[in-house]
Amino acid sequence: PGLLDPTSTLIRVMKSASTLGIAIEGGANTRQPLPRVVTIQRGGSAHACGKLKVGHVILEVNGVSLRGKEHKDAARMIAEAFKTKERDYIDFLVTEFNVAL
Amino acid sequence: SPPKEYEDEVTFF
Repeated sequence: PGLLDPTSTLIRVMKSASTLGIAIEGGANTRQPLPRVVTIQRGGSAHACGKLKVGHVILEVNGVSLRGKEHKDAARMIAEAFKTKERDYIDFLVTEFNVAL
Repeated sequence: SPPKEYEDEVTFF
């Protein structure tokens, strides 16, 4: 089951550009235990989507929880979600509150 | 090296 706490939002980012166009920080065993969006780059798919924002904490990618995943593993999941041809979108479950879930 | 909990890794996609 997903982490459907009341503060979470599902955002579908279509792969409308050649890059996803975000940067994340954090991961398990850091001060920011779940990855947080720190940059939305103009011209990227996330910017075109318009819903993903700086400060969003990513709980899940395509329904897979990032809880307990270290930075490099979370980053790999996001990179692979963007690269795969199985879907023309990435679903992010995010929360705006920086809570240690 | 600093304790791991103080690392600030950032990855761009």
